[in-house]
This record gives sequence, structure tokens and C-alpha cells, in this order.
Amino acid sequence: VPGLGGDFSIERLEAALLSSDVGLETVEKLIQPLESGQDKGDPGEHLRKQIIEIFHRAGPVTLQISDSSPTVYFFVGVNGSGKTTSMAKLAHNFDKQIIFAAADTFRAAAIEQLKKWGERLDLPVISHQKGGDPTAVVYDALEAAVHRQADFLFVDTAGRLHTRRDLMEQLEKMYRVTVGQKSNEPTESLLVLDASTGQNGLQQVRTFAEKLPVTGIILSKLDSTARGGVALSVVDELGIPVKLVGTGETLDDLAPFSPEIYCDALLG
Amino acid sequence: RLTEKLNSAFKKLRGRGKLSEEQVKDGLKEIRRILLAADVHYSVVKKFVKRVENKAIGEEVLKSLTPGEQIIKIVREELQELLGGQREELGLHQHGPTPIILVGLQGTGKTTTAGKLALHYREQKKTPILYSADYRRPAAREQLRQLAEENQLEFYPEQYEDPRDDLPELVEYAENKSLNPVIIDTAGRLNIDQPMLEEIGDFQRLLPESRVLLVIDGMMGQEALQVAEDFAGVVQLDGLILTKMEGDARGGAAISAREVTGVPVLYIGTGEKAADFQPFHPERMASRILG
Ligand SMILES: Nc1nc2c(ncn2[C@@H]2O[C@H](COP(=O)(O)OP(=O)(O)OP(=O)(O)O)[C@@H](O)[C@H]2O)c(=O)[nH]1
Ligand SMILES: Nc1nc2c(ncn2[C@@H]2O[C@H](COP(=O)(O)OP(=O)(O)OP(=O)(O)O)[C@@H](O)[C@H]2O)c(=O)[nH]1
Ligand SMILES: [Mg+2]
Ligand SMILES: [Mg+2]
Repeated sequence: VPGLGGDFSIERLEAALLSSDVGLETVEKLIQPLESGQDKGDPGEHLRKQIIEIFHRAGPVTLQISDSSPTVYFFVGVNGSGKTTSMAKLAHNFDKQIIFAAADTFRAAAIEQLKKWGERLDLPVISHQKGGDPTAVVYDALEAAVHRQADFLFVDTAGRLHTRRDLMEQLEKMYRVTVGQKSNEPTESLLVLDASTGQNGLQQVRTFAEKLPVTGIILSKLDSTARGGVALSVVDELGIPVKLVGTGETLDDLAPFSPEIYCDALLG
Repeated sequence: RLTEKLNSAFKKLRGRGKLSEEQVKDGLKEIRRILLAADVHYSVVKKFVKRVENKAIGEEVLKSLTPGEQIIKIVREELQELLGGQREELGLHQHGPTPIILVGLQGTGKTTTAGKLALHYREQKKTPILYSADYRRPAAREQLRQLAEENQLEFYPEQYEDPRDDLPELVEYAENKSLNPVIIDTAGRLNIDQPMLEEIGDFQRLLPESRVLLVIDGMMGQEALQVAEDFAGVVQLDGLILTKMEGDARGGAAISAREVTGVPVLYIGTGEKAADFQPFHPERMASRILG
């Protein structure tokens, strides 16, 4: 139970984890062995090793490429987490033939926002009318990507709360469209997770992962004061690797995830 | 469920009379966990639990309640008290337009909330006008313009590059057309971005009669405390709005933000449509926090 630290340094470590939004169960799981095995040397060092090990267990942080073009990447997540911006940043990093699918047909100016990024990156954006069926956009964009022999298709989806069953079903349908074209199964379904997300984050990711295979996390807004502890619980409990971190609002503000840097910030 | 957990912690200590120190300490361990799980800030939980402890020890157990229920009752009352006890309203100026400025971190729902707030005031027979001071985010102004259009709300298009040049003319326009309130959407900004914080300070200095509302994401965690404190440090905040509350995040960020700023939560966003907007009720929030 939190707050039961016998040693002041262990109590300080527990506070560091809690104040960084690490899930309560993960905190207990990490702090317990420190309290019982206090002869194991510096608890801070031991904890650091445990945390880095959790990230290494989750697998590679590299992005997969399909052996048949186009490689399809889905960008999913709750409202306002940074999906559209992250997608643009990743395209900027790739410098390949990329097509954007504007599959957020719901939110005001979502299509315009993506088109602006497409212009800045000089990449084509496939879009329909606002209010249209997002699955149709995905289908269309896939056809276009195949026809134009693009290397990648990036799919921008609408933000949605994991508690909206209808929207989660819609997302599953969009995913299956691309799976249906056998060789174009999404190679990555990247869930964009706001680093300042609290204890609800694990449930969020868990629910998304039930609807489509989430292959990686983009931990956004890590340039804020948040340490993104939510990611540690997600990796530990669901085994989904954090692949990228968002560090700002411009195209250059995307970096590969580093467990060491993350851990330093977490334990302050 | 909460009552069951507390009662099972208490079942060996069941009895009437006063709550013993041991009964209270056991119950508070569980309360502490519940509040942390609800995203209430670590330091706020510590202070809160201490307050409840002092109130609870030696308190007479009401005949109709078990010790567990008694403690919950005290916690619920203290939470409501912390949240201001009762509902508050954002008053508009009687003479002249009231500028209402929405501020907050990136992606919290400011632009969407601007539309909701305008619709809310129109339903109260007021005549709001919307303006976007967000010159940074791609298609931000277009987003607000579309929201205004689809809800048939007045929209003031920017005339200058710098919103500081627009603001006085915007208010003058509203005055001439008897429009009230003037709802101003701003760009998302970090609480550690000094120049951007200065900008909203400038907005308020330009419009001293303005109200400033901090828009907070309902699923925000521990950082809500620092964020609210930092924004309150550069502008006088008049209210908080908690968004995305139709989800299953408990919204403890509201407790932290309220505690550190003393500013009331006025509204909650409960969806993506303009009508998904409700006044904030402290007692409902207290129940939600306690799960
Ligand atoms: N500081 C900071 N801001 C970010 C980062 N990533 C995105 N943002 C900002 O967050 C806000 C929301 O970004 P979007 O890309 O529109 O988010 P989204 O998930 O597509 O939003 P919806 O489609 O409405 O659900 C914008 O103001 C972005 O500039 C980041 O890494 N750091
Ligand atoms: N589910 C839900 N989504 C909301 C709510 N309020 C806003 N949103 C969504 O959250 C996302 C971000 O909303 P915006 O209004 O663009 O947020 P913002 O604060 O203006 O973002 P920036 O200007 O980039 O800082 C959009 O997808 C909105 O539809 C709400 O109460 N519930
Ligand atoms: Mg988007
Ligand atoms: Mg906005």
C-alpha cells in the first residue's frame, strides 16, 4: 500500500513514481521488493534497473516496414493526444513517398489541419467530405497508395474516448479494411498517448488494444513538466513498446524512445 | 466498491460509540489509495487525509451508519467543501461586453469549449461572439469558424497578425453591436513556456474587464497541480473547466487545481458536440472521485 515506506529513500522513490503518474499497481509492484530486500544495495539503482528491464522486455522500438508496399501506419488515440501532429512529424522524419489519409471526418477542420501539414511536407492527402464514412477514406487512400506506388500510407483517425463503444467499433472496422487487403495489413498501429495522462491511461490503452493490435506507443508532450509515468504501466502490463516521444509542436519534435532518459526524468 | 472495502476493513472493529483512532487510520489508508487512483495530487491527498483524520477521530458514529460509512460520509462532505460546497456561476457584466478568455495546455479542448460556452450563453438569451487568438496551430481559426457556423454563432475574423491588435477592436465591435460575452479562444501553451504565458498576461492587461478560464483535460494526472498554479501565476483566473468528463477518468485533476488556485470549477465538457456542456456540481464530483 502506498505510504508504507520504512526507509526515507524508498519513500522518496515511491513519491517520485506516484507524482509521475505511474499506475498504482505498478508502483506497488516496484516498491515492494525494495522494502523487503533492503540489503540489496542502493534502492534507487535497483529500481532503475527494474524499470529499464521492463522497457527492454517489451521489444524493439524500431518501426516495422512491410515487405510489400505501401506500409500502412495507423494513428489512434483519445481526443487531443497529438495524433495528427505526430503523424506529420513522423512523415517529416521518413523522407519517403508517403500518402496521408484524412480519416477524421468528424471534427471541425480536422481535414484542413491535415491538409496544411500535407502542404508543408509536400505530401498528398486523400480526403472525402466532412461527415463522410472514415472507412471509405481509408479504402480510397489505400487504392491511391497502391496505384501511385507509395512507400507508406499514414492514416490519421479521429480522437475517441475508449468508453465510446460505437467509435471503438468504427476504428476496428477501419483497421479491418486494410487487413482485408492481405498484403496491406497495418504494419504499425501507433497509439498516441499524452504524457500527462493520469491513472486512466492504462485502461485507455487496454481498451484500444482489444480493438486492434496496438504495436507501439507515441508518448506525446514530453516537453511539458509531465514525466509520462503512464507509459511505464502500459509497457509493464500490456507489453506494448514505447517507440517514439513527442517533444514539441514542430516537425522536428519527435525522437526515438530512450528508456535511460525516461528513467532519469522519472526518478529525478 | 468503496463502502464494501471500508466495511471489510472495519468488520472486526464493528461497534457503536466513537470512531477509534485505529478505525480511522485503517479507513484512511483505503481513502488515500482511492484519491490517488482518482488522480488527486499526492500532496493534496496528504493534506486532505490529515483533515479527515482530525475530523473523524472521536466523532460519534451515527446510529444508522457503520464506522466505514461514517468515514465515507466525512470524506464526501470534506471533498464537497474542498470543491466549493455549491455550484457557482460566471457572472457577465451588465454594461458592456464581457470578454471570456480560454487558456490551457495543448489539446485540452479549448476551441471546442469556446463553441460550447457560446451556445450555452445563447441558450440563456445572451448574444455571444467568438474570436480565435490562435495564430499558431494549423487550421485553428478555421476550426472555430466552422464551429461558429454549424451552431449559428457570431464569429469575428482576425484583422491583424497579432491578436493584441485585434482585441481592442473586437471589444469595440461587440459594444457597438451589443454582443455579450466575447469568447476568446487562445493557442494551447505549456505552463513552462514563459513568453507564451506572458502573452495571456498581455491579453488580460489589454482587457482588464475580462474573465479567464483554465481548461483542463479530465484525464490529466498529477501535473494538474503545477499547471494550474503556473497559469494562476500569470493571470487572474476566474474559473476552471474540466473536459472529456463523459469518459471514465475520475477527474481528480479538478481537486488539485481547485485546491492550489482557490478558483471554482464552473463547467464540465461531456462530449464532442456543442451541446455536451454542463454546469459543475460539487456533490456529483465528490461521488465520482470516490468511485
Ligand atoms: N507541447 C507539445 N504539444 C504537442 C505535442 N504533440 C502535439 N501537440 C499539440 O497538441 C495539440 C493537439 O494536437 P493534435 O495533433 O491536433 O491532436 P489530435 O490527437 O490529432 O487531436 P484530435 O484529432 O482532435 O483528437 C496541438 O496544439 C499540437 O500542437 C508535443 O509533443 N508537445
Ligand atoms: N470526448 C470529448 N472530447 C472533447 C471534449 N472537449 C473537446 N474534445 C475533443 O478534444 C479534442 C481537442 O479539442 P480542441 O478543442 O481542438 O482542443 P484545444 O485545447 O483547442 O487544442 P489546442 O488548440 O491544440 O491546444 C478534439 O477532438 C475535441 O473534439 C469533451 O468534453 N469530450
Ligand atoms: Mg487529429
Ligand atoms: Mg484550439
